[in-house]
Amino acid sequence: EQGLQDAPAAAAPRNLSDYFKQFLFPQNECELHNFRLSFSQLQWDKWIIAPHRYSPQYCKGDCPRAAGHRYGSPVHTMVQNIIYEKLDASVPRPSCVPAAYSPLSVLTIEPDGSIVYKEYEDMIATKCTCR
Amino acid sequence: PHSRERTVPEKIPAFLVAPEDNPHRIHPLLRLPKGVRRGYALLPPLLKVLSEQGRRDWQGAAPRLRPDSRALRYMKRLYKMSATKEGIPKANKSHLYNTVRLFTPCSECQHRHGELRRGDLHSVDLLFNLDRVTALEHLLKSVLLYSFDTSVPVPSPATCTCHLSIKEYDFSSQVCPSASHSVAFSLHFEFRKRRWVEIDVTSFLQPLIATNRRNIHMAVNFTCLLGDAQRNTEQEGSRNVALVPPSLLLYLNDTSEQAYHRRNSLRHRRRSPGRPVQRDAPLADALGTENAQSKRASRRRR
Repeated sequence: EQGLQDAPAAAAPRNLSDYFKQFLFPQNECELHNFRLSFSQLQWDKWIIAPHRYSPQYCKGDCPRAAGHRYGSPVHTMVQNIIYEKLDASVPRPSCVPAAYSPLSVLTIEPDGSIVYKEYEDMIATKCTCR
Repeated sequence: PHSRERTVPEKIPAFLVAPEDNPHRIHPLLRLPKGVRRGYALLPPLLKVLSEQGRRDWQGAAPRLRPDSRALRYMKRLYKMSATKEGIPKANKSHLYNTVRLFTPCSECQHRHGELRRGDLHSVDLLFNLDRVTALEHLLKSVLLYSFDTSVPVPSPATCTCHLSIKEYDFSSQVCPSASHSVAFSLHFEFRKRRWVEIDVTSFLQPLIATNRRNIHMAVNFTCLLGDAQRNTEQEGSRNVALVPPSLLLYLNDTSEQAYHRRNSLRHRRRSPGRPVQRDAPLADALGTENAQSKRASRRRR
């Protein structure tokens, strides 16, 4: 409060919720981003018959301090945030990482000319979290 | 060797392997711009692992054989039936397999194909090499897949009898391969409607594949009586049906970590109505989503 009396009257924020949002939810917030690749770009289409294109997606962005509420992060994530802010800045802030995935079906040609259809786990990120 | 310890697959999904023949030559895609060529260490970890994996797995591997076009068409059809456009396994599929392997018979023992065209019975020696089946892939079903050369007009319907026998090589007594066990069965179908005939041979091959047998040698005698079986005499009716040597189709359940296990997802989905709504559904209105799903389910039921 001491600081507030002397400071010039700052422009009153449009509304308090917007004002407080900047503290809770960073601009570049941790979220899922689209990324679409085709196997021919990696020259893997020589043995991968299907699918031709694949969207692994990825997670990117800053983790808010109240990661628990928004991302279901464990308490440890908030503790790590506190350590970074209060105790040791060399301890990294929580990272924005995938939290759930979808499988992918792939049809490939084996070296002996046989063909295999296989469903692989955890190939497409579908949700992000802070950890 | 008759059976060999199957190699346990690496952590990296096999299909991510780069086919490097020359271990020192980096995959064209992985090659860095001239100025940074020495900075191999700068490569993203995944690409480094792939090229390392590619080098180890493909050391001296022969160039990749092209699969039979009919087999490829069949597997593409199977893929379309099993996965969405984006390649995600269809949820409504209740099968338990997460792997299907198609093997075409080794060429060297198809010498008898020359006689097929003489219009006599269609009998052929088949040798399938199952080296690619890994230790964690367990057999659920095996099928002999016959495809018909639909360019040859064939009157329909047809009654086909199939006589199958497994040839065992008894190395100890150097005797020529004896048929250890055989089975015969008949099928009746309309040629017009079918381009493929799938003959389930699971119980027949199960004992062999279960014992990690790497090579399966079988003789298949496939005779079709065309038109109305009663009126045709044996010889006149059994004309040659333009058959292609069958492929062997194995439906497998891969229990390795990298494979998708449908049963988990089914159990997970069955538990979800009771599952407490996750606090972290920031955008989706969890209750709304649950309502939407139950409405869709009841509509479908109606």
